[in-house]
Amino acid sequence: FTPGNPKWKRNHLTYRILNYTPKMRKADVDEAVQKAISVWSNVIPLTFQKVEDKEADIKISFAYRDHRDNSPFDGPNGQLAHAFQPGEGYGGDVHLDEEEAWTKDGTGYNLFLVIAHELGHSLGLSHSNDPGALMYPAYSYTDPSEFHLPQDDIDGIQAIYGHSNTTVQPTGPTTPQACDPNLTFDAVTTLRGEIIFFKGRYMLRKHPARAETELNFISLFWPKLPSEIQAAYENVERDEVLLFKEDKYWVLRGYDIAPGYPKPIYRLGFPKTVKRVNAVYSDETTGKTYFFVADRYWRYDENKRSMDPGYPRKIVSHFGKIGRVDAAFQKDGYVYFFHGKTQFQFDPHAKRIVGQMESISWFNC
Amino acid sequence: FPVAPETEDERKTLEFVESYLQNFYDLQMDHHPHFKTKSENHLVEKLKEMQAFFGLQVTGKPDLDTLEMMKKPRCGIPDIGQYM
Repeated sequence: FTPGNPKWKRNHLTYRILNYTPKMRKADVDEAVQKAISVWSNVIPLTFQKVEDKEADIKISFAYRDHRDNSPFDGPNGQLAHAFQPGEGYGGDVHLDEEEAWTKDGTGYNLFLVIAHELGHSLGLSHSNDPGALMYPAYSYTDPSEFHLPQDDIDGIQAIYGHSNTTVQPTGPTTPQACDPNLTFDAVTTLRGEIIFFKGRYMLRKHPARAETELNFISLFWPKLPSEIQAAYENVERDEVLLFKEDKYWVLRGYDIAPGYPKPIYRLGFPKTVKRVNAVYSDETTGKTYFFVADRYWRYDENKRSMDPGYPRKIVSHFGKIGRVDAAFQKDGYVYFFHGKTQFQFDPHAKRIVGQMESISWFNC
Repeated sequence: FPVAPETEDERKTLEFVESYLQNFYDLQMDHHPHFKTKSENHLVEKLKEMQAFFGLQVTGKPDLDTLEMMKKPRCGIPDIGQYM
């Protein structure tokens, strides 16, 4: 919260766009502003009206270097924008650094995301130290079409203005905490000796030689990948990682998405009845890859690059009572299956479960 | 830290750290020799405040993780004193 807890005393606010950047179409700037306004108007009982030729509570403008508010901008990068807390005159105003590479997508700085953040200040919020929060001070990209206001920001703004008038209260994504015993995963894979755990728009990265676990946005490394990855595995021999979501898959070669992806999963030999993959792991000693879909599994031959005949089979018939699989990976000869908060260690030679632990057992909690 | 910078790089790093903390953590620096020690202590305190906010190791020193975080593009903090 901002010291002094400044807030607007009225529930109906006006906003005005004073000027435009030549780097984006006017319509795209208008759309970014309107979408940013709705991020907040959806969760609090305030209404916002756009005005054109008169004073407004929130004035949005692009400014260059010293723009007479005693807080000059610094050229490209560094400070992207700033905004004033609620109040008269400058109060609530948003200033955007004209020298930034403003865009409507993931290149440069996404105007919608930055304005949405600044409007949080215009409404009275300060910065959050939750790295997944919109009000986190450092910029990070999220595909605007996948953007949902995080719970941390909803809690903050509703503490100032109360709940929204909608019958169903909006909720938002929370940031994974590596040592949260309730943490579950969307997908897990090895990657060049590290283990990558996917959760929502995040990835937790664990290097065997490092004690701490690194939390990053997936978009930090791979802006073209979607969030909510559903399955992933590494083909060590080809130095590739395949990532699955719905009926598509991407190939990572090194740290880059291979060109021409995503491709349909049916290229791998799945029937059209399969709409998504729940989990997958690859056994580099046999060159066989195991795909898990609902209560069945397929076996794929990496050398022939085709599904083995006689599949799918029931998971329970070969892997025992591991239930539906959220995620899986193989390491040091064992297969690790994730089912909610529980993790099963499977010995493929003994063909049985030899261990059971918490899903977060890899994070040295 | 801040031991008197010995190399050009260290001097630039110190300037960068000072500028960041002045912009975002309201660091007040007084380079008058008489206030040098006090300013340096103030800088270390602000550096620790920044490290604590970002969940970094609170060392009071501009280690790599801290400098990496400082280099990330971010939201500015306008000087509201004037308009207040």
